[in-house]
Amino acid sequence: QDILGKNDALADAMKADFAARRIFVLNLMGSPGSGKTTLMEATLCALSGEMRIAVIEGDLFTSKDADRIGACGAQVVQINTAGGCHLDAAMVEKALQSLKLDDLDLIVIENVGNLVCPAEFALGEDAKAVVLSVTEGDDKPMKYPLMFKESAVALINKTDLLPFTNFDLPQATEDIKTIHPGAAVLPISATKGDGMDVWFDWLRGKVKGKR
Amino acid sequence: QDILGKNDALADAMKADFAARRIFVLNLMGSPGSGKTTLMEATLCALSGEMRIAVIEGDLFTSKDADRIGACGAQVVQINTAGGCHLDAAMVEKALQSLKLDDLDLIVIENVGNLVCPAEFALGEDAKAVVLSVTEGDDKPMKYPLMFKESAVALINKTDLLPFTNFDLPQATEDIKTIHPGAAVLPISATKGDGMDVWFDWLRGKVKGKR
Ligand SMILES: Nc1nc2c(ncn2[C@@H]2O[C@H](COP(=O)(O)OP(=O)(O)OP(=O)(O)O)[C@@H](O)[C@H]2O)c(=O)[nH]1
Ligand SMILES: Nc1nc2c(ncn2[C@@H]2O[C@H](COP(=O)(O)OP(=O)(O)OP(=O)(O)O)[C@@H](O)[C@H]2O)c(=O)[nH]1
Ligand SMILES: [Mg+2]
Ligand SMILES: [Mg+2]
Ligand SMILES: [Zn+2]
Ligand SMILES: [Zn+2]
Repeated sequence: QDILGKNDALADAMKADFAARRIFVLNLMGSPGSGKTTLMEATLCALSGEMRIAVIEGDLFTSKDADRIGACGAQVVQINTAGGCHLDAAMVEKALQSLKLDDLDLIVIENVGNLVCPAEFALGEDAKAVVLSVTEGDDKPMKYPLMFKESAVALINKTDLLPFTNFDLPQATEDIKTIHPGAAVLPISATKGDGMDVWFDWLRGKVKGKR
Repeated sequence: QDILGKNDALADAMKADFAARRIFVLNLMGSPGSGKTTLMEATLCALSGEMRIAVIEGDLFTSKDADRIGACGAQVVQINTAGGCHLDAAMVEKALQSLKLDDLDLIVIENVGNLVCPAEFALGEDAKAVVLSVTEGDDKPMKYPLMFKESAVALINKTDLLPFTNFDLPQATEDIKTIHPGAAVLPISATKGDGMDVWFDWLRGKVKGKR
């Protein structure tokens, strides 16, 4: 319990600093391969012209995700946990040192691909978002409820593959709303673009709110 | 480190008991929604006539997976970790008390959906297997190497969806072999049946080896 206490204290300090700098910070989570990096690639393409975005990438090993984000022209830093299953505030604090924080509107932290413990560790973020891909199955909200309870928005990704799955979108949406009545549930396809406008508007609203 | 030490001691004792009973035990892992339960449903349908199989299901919450396995007629017990991100030997030991272990040939333990820490906790198994679905992306072996290093077999599932993904099967296979040269890499479709014969033969060989 002490670990969470220390983590929360540091996260609170970071959150205060982000508030002073008027930067909206999002903690982006989801299973391995749910589409978090693809979502960020599409988001950077659409929004880099109207807001200044930096990305912190979290993975066990490799800089594969940061390389993809860097190719979009955004500030990016890769955290390697060397086997750790989630990011914590200390790792993010260290990564922030490689970013130029002045003049930023949005920082997105892509957490380690894991539908379990990342939801328990605050990183100083203003909000959490979870990406659930339809190919994972519609039972995930009920089986991994904490992630959905903590997330302000649930992006149901890869809707282009819906015709090839048994994913029940109304049921999954209802389950998420049962777990977290205030959550926004956004069906999207990060590769085909379906529903992405609603996601971009959600981000625009949050960034404006911090200005 | 002490936690792993205690866990390993218990796991070793269980492994010895399984050896005495001549039961082959498999620890089945993979991301949430990679297809572990679907694989077991298809495996039970194909092999229940020739070998006596029990399944231990591990999830944070719900008995959804055990209910699916129970409908196949196999002995099954559901472990709920109440938020824990992996199974450990103590949880499995407790679950074993609800199974009739006499006359079993095979026990499959479906671990919590998580590509990270389950690979670190021995459960008394003879071997580990990892299910990677093509919809998760071909970068997973390099990004989550421990899981592939520990697994004797990597099942590349949902090959029926290959035409709709950018998954590079030869590259993923090469990466797995680089991480774990002795691993068997089996492309399968748990729902369509492609490649499943090779998987069934792999299991037959292991069960016979324990007889
Ligand atoms: N069909 C389809 N595929 C998608 C979509 N979004 C992502 N993908 C594919 O899903 C795979 C995984 O995408 P990533 O963006 O790397 O997933 P991730 O969540 O960042 O994965 P990790 O960082 O390893 O946890 C890739 O092959 C993507 O091309 C989508 O909307 N539709
Ligand atoms: N197209 C296709 N879908 C599959 C295949 N195998 C599983 N699925 C689907 O993938 C989704 C998840 O399957 P599950 O078997 O529940 O996955 P799991 O790994 O047991 O999930 P957790 O226990 O929650 O970690 C379901 O919608 C299945 O129908 C396959 O070979 N092809
Ligand atoms: Mg990623
Ligand atoms: Mg399952
Ligand atoms: Zn963790
Ligand atoms: Zn764990």
